[in-house]
Amino acid sequence: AQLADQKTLAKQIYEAYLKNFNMNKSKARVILTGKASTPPFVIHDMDTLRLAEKTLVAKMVGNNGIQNKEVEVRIFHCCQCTSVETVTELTEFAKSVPGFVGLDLNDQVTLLKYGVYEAMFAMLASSMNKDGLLVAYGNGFITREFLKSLRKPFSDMMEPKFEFAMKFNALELDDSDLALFVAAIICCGDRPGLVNVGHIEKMQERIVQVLRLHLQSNHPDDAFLFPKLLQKLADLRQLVTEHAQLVQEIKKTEDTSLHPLLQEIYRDMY
Amino acid sequence: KEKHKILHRLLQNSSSPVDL
Repeated sequence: AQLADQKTLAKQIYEAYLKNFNMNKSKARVILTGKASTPPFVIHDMDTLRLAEKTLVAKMVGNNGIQNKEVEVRIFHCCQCTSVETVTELTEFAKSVPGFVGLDLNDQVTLLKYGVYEAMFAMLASSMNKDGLLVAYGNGFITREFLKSLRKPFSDMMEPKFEFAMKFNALELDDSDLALFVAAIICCGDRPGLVNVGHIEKMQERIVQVLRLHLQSNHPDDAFLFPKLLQKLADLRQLVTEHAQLVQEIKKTEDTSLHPLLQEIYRDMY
Repeated sequence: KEKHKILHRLLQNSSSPVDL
């Protein structure tokens, strides 16, 4: 009965993941391996970026004064738009994780505040390969070299995510593994300021246990995958800490604004 | 609660989109 319960939970979380996220690893891999009917438009310099802005991300850069700003600020703005969309997807996903909506509302907020960026960077790896990153719902591909060529501090924004992604992708997780991993990131009992820690720890324990069993059956040849993934949770926390510091620096020194939802998340984070 | 009003709103009402 317990095993059946765990399988049901894994299935519910996987279904919620497929339903709520616009992009997932299997979709991204089809595009990145050249098997999509239309290949993504490659952004690798200023000209191709301008073209992409007119077509792929016209909604993000048009009619808000952003089109006259410098290239780094425009890209940063697009990153923010994508982040906001992903936070809303993650919120809906979290609400579908059994037990989450029964938590104290302030604890739900705390779990999202601290979990969304870790989850986002874990999922971002699915859209990356060593040469670049899928953007605009998989319709574009921006090269790692082009992102690196931007001026500082913007050039430092994505490179740590590529480095994390290359190691993370080597674990060869599929979407069913990632769904449970993302749920484990969000339902984390040691976020600062949680009121009902015991309640969340119980939920976390159940999800982590299901993740361990799922990895055992889905990756029988990699006995150390579970401990490797637990280490990735720590790596993601470090990645987010550094990202938050970089965003604070950009906010202080650059002529750019931060979306109110992202401001809420970053404020008093670490 | 005031500090995280958009997150609160997203949690309580899924049909309210966030402006980009």
